[in-house]
Amino acid sequence: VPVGSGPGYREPACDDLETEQAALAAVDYINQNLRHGYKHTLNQIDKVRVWQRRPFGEVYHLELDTLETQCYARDPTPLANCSVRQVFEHAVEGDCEMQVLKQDGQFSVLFAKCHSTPDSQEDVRKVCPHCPLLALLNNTKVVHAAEAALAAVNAQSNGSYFKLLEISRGQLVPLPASTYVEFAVAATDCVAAAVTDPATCKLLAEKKHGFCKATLTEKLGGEEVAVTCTMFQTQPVAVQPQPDAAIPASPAPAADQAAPAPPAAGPPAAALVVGPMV
Amino acid sequence: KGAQPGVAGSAGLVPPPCPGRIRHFKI
Repeated sequence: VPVGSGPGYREPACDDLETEQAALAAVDYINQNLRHGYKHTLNQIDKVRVWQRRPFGEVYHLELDTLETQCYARDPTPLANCSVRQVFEHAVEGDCEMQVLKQDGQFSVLFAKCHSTPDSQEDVRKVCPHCPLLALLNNTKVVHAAEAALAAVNAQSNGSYFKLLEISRGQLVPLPASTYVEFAVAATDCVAAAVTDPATCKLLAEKKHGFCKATLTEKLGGEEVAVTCTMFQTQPVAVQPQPDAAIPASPAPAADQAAPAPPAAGPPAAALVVGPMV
Repeated sequence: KGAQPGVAGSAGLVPPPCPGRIRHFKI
């Protein structure tokens, strides 16, 4: 930009159609590249600047607020059909910084950095004083509930043996004393009924994922587990233009996409992981 | 006292360009 010719960018309104189109393309990219946690939906566009790109196109620099939905990352349900996690369920928000190229009327993401944070305990308590709050994903009771629920699933499976991929949510319910947990599973090459050493079971090359919700209730002299799982159809690998730029390290605990599971320790909400990690 | 209705009126109608609307709820 020649000296004295202005800032070199324009600032459309955050609710302009062009801004919203760029933001929706950005959120779509985030969800297409999520490997952990839940899909997010656009909540508010905080800031936008549009830079001319040489020789062609424009680059939208966006700051977006998102909210976690109830759809697991690999759930093929269209985002429009995914319910937003409500405050009484302990909502989770995402803060994203995105760069989206618009060229020939098409949007493609150049850069993405997101960080997710659960709502404060005070906010949840304001609308629901007795609702269970999110627990740490490595909480002993949460881990035990997921493992017990998965054991119940495998005990009843007349097909594949399933392995735990990640625990995505956990809540400790005081009355009745119970633990609510949501977790992802994947089918292995073992038959559930014939497994002797689960450690030898390998995830199928064409991964078959499932998502489970379970409640483990503490009873006198034992415990009872109720679990429901949804298995997803095998998804074709999404072919997406990938960013040229390296994605800087997120301030949030981020999980490597290649890792089989997110860290057990860390905040209750998994960090959003988008784009190729460098 | 004289007023400047054009200025006051237009200032009241123009929404702030950013941030945009909240689609669900703010936390």
